[in-house]
Amino acid sequence: PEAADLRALARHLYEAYLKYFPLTKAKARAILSGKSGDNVPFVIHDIKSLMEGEQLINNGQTSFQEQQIATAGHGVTHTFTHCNIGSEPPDGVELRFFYSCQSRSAEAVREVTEFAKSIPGFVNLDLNDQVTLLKYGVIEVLILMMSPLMNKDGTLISYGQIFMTREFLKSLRKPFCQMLEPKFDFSVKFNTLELDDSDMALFLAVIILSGDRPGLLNVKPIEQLQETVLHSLELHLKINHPDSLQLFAKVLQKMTDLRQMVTDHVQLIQLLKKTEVDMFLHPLLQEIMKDLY
Amino acid sequence: KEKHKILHRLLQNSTSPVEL
Repeated sequence: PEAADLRALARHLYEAYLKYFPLTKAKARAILSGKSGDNVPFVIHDIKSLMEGEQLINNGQTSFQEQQIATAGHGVTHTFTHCNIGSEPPDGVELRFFYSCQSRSAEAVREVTEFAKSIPGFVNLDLNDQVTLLKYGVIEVLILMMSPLMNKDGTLISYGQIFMTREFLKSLRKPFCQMLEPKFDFSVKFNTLELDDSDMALFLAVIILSGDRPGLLNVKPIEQLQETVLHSLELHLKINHPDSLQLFAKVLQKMTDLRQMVTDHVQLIQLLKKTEVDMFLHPLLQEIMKDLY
Repeated sequence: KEKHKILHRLLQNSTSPVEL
């Protein structure tokens, strides 16, 4: 393809990314570095501050809750809307926090789906293949998208309104304390590549368009789409990061780490399902994780 | 198709709160 077409594709995907993902890396880094004016996150570092943070979210009628309620009619997040707001929380800090994470993850799956649909050619693929690409790609995308929210000391949650410390997450009981540690390790390394939101948009599309997902019916058109996005990413990185040598190769290498993290993450969820009596998995996440790996 | 009915629905309908 012509360079101009590849540039247009990069712009298109960046615009879609800005449209569907409410907390960009630019915003997140501004919050984390204290350069976002009045937008100072509430810090959760122990049980007391966790309770206060929950109150803050529940009383504040955040956009998150509004979105949950807005999507309730579609049966995607309604189950957890009822779990989180106004009714008795499930026992235990860990499970309650886990449910909030599930709620946000289900919403994020919806955002990623809309982004995937904006990739030129995606909606023309066999519908079953679209499902397969999302099923296998979406957790990789979600984990990758945690990186901009993280630094070595903790992570932004709840659309950047809260910063939860890594030490607090590590203090939760097993296996909850093990769930985010690998993501912190990955993020700290990934963040050294200093990708911006426009780079991320292209990289997410590359991940979604992986032609080697199990059960794909028609691999060829997926590989063709991915090849074009790869060319666009390569060119974009050269222009956007002229001094960063081999950045394209370094970015692509991260795909291996992401796959491993998804395998480990799903194993932890399966373990939770066996060990936690009260454990309730969101139907959308259940659908994605069933027979995944 | 039954196994992934929510994903199917998300792919076929726009459920963006903006468009609701």
